[in-house]
Order: sequence, then structure tokens, then C-alpha cells
Amino acid sequence: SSTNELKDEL
Amino acid sequence: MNIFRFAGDMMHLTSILVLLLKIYATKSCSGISLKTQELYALVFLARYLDLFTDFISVYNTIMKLVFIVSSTAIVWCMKRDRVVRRSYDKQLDTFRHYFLLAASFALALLVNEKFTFQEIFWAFSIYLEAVAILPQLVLLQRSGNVDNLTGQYVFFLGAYRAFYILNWIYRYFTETHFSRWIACISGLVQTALYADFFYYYYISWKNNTKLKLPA
Repeated sequence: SSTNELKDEL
Repeated sequence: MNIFRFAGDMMHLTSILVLLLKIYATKSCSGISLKTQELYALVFLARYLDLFTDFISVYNTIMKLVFIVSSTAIVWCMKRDRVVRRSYDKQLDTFRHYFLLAASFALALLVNEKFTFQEIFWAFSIYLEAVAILPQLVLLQRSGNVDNLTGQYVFFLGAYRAFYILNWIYRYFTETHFSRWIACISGLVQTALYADFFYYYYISWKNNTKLKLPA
């Protein structure tokens, strides 16, 4: 998964 | 989403609401560091560059907008509002926060998940958030007595990242490829900076005395 998906936190 | 992260977000939101209450109810920003508020506004602007490109959830988008609008409104109010800015402790708020900016950006260029514009600004926002509270803590030590709302503001601000650490521990054990070392280590540093504040806040709460940080 791209790191962006991991940026689901505020 | 897990309970730790939701509780953390609610504490973060509460800290901002308490600060807005203090400024609008007392029409005063005494004891509040404008430099810390400027750093937080930068943290959100640098972190939420993907606000219009990556849609995560309605909650995520709304909270990002709330954080960006509230942090910039607080900075604007402390700088422009004729009544509020009179109570700004300009002579006490002297922390050289440009160093924090430069150091955070330099570190973000060196340590990031990917050398791309968005990832570098994300890492910059994470490092900057960890140290953004320093001007505020220094101001509290210099200004002696801390009013209740300011104390509660700093307390909730410190508590929110502590809950995020619990969230990262939870996600580490429940999700396969979860790894957010930059955010985790930075979050630990951020929470550690509040350690002495939490101690004196607890003492003042236990003895029911006014919060006072030793100079």
C-alpha cells in the first residue's frame, strides 16, 4: 500500500 | 479508527475549544504564547496538504478543516483583534521559535518516509508539532500564575498525543504492516516535554492550589 493510505490519522 | 485515537482527537479538539473559550470569554490571551499558536497553524497547514486530494472519511476531512480554521483564527485574533492583542505577553513570549522551524525542516529533509514534497512536509509537521509547545511552556514558567483555562488547554494538548501513543501501540498489535516510526518516536518526545507540566498540574489538582510552574 502507498504510504498515503497510512496517512489516515490527523 | 480505535477508541484511543478517537479519545485523542476529542482531547485535541477540547484543547482548542478551551483556548477559544478563554480568548472569547475573557477577551484576553494573557498566558498564551502566540509563537506556539503560529507553529501549530504551520503544523496543520503542512500536514493537511492532501486535504483536497486524498479523501479518507467525512470525519477526517471535517476535523482537518476545524484544526486549520481554528488555529489560523487564533493566530489572527491574537495579532489583529484590538482588544485581545492588548493582553498578549509580548515581552514574555520571547522563545526563538524560528530555530524550531529550521531544525524541524532540516530533520524532515533527512528523515522522511519518501523524498517527495508531500512526505517531507508531513514529516516536517510531525517534528514541528513535537516541539511547538516549548514557547508556551517557557511562557507559563515566566508568567508565574497560570489561569485555569490556560492550564486546562495545555493539559488536554499534552494528553491528546499520549492517547495517540496508545493508538499506535494498539495498531502495531492489530494491523499487519503498520509502522509509523516517525510519528511514534516524535509523539514520545512530544509527550515527554509535558512531563514536568503534568507533574505540577497533578500537584495543583491534588492540593487544590493554583497551578504554578517553578521558574
